[in-house]
Amino acid sequence: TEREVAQLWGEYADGRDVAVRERLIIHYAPLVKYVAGRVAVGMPAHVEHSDLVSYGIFGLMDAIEKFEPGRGFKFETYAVARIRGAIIDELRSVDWVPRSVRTRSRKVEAAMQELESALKRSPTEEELAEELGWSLEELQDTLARMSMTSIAALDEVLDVGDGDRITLVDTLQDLTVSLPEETLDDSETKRLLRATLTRLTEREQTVLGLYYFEGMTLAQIGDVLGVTESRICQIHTKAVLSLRTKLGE
Amino acid sequence: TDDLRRIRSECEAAEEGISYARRLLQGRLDILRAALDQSEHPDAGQLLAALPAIMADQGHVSDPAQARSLRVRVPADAERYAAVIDAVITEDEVPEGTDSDLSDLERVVGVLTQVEHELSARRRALFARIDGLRAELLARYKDGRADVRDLL
Ligand SMILES: Nc1nc2c(ncn2[C@@H]2O[C@@H]3COP(=O)(O)O[C@H]4[C@@H](O)[C@H](n5cnc6c(=O)[nH]c(N)nc65)O[C@@H]4COP(=O)(O)O[C@H]3[C@H]2O)c(=O)[nH]1
Ligand SMILES: Nc1nc2c(ncn2[C@@H]2O[C@@H]3COP(=O)(O)O[C@H]4[C@@H](O)[C@H](n5cnc6c(=O)[nH]c(N)nc65)O[C@@H]4COP(=O)(O)O[C@H]3[C@H]2O)c(=O)[nH]1
Repeated sequence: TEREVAQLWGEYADGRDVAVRERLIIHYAPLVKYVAGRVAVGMPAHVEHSDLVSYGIFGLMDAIEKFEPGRGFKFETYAVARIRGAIIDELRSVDWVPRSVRTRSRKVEAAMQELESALKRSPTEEELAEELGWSLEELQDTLARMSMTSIAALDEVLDVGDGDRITLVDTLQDLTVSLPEETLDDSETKRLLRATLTRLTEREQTVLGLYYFEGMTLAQIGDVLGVTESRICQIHTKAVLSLRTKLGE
Repeated sequence: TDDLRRIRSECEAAEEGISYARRLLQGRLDILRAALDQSEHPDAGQLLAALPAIMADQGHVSDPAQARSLRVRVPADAERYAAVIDAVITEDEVPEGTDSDLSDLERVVGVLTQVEHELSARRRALFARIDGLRAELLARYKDGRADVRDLL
């Protein structure tokens, strides 16, 4: 069927026939199942899985439209990136993070940046709460709601100056899958990320290390540190914010 | 501990390939089953409209506390599995509607269901191994034999 798929692409390149396009979409639709299944991980409960699949299919249609066969790239690689991008873009446009959380999270990020430049280090939660004029509980509740465990939440583009689009999530996850020996040929971004990680508090380093390097769940990290999952969620969110603030300098 | 991490990373690289192939195969299987259900007048347009429902997971539960950091990409050894699955599907998936095609479609669905079960079994075995290694690592983090510092 590999041959038949190549034939379909050939026919589609010739006439852009709708019937051929439909068969290409049906052939590659399982890629959407794979991507939507993984993007859904860590998402808040109110995000409907079937919506992610629908957004993903639009991304697939877009990928088929734009793909140039014969240039030596694998369609699957191009399609997976476009499907994931389409799901995240669509989530942003429908405001998947509730507005109340979004406004509060902006205040937290602004206060973080303010204190970071004033103190020349990451603020503690108490300092952050005081700057915001909130109680510590209010801050922790907001951090917990900002749940940054999903790919969509971390798909923030990091402008590290070397031109291509690097997201925080790609960079952090690159650290997970690479085997210890492979880290020798780190890119500049990875080196920067490692150097920045060591400037976080010990507890934040532990949470990020166990989550991205060791692939543990928040529940497992809670077990190691002897605290609740929602506390780990808060520490993880603050650590990612702090990392983002430092990398943005 | 470094050895433990290395073995776990190797198992995870294998699992990433198997999970990718398994999800693609499940998607393919569910499309063929939907085509079989439409046996009188199978119609690509109708199948297309039903794709979101066919591709979605039934009973999807997402618990942020059980979330783990995941890569979303085509794994390095994806081609290997694709070849196995391609060998099974010998002709066009969207049936033209004659009887001989239909029985052939049923044969393909039967064989693919078997391949999917085998992939899922291998995936479960990998999970058992990965989770066992991770439980050992977790215990070492708790009693201080392992430290995040040696990773950074
Ligand atoms: N070490 C370890 N790793 C595990 C385990 N279970 C799953 N994983 C890995 O973690 C990924 C995410 O799992 P999930 O959050 O349950 O998210 C899953 C889940 O929501 C759904 N899914 C996949 N297979 C099934 C299934 O057979 N039944 C159901 N109900 N959902 C499934 O699709 C999502 C993505 O699946 P994948 O791409 O296969 O990606 C999976 C798989 O690579 C485990 O017990 N141990
Ligand atoms: N959260 C989560 N749970 C997981 C994951 N992988 C497996 N499970 C759980 O483990 C059960 C058995 O999985 P399996 O041995 O892969 O056996 C699976 C697999 O062989 C197959 N299957 C699963 N999902 C699909 C699908 O979307 N399409 C098709 N055609 N088959 C599927 O059906 C069997 C039963 O599936 P379920 O009833 O869903 O029951 C699943 C599900 O409850 C995962 O990544 N995340």
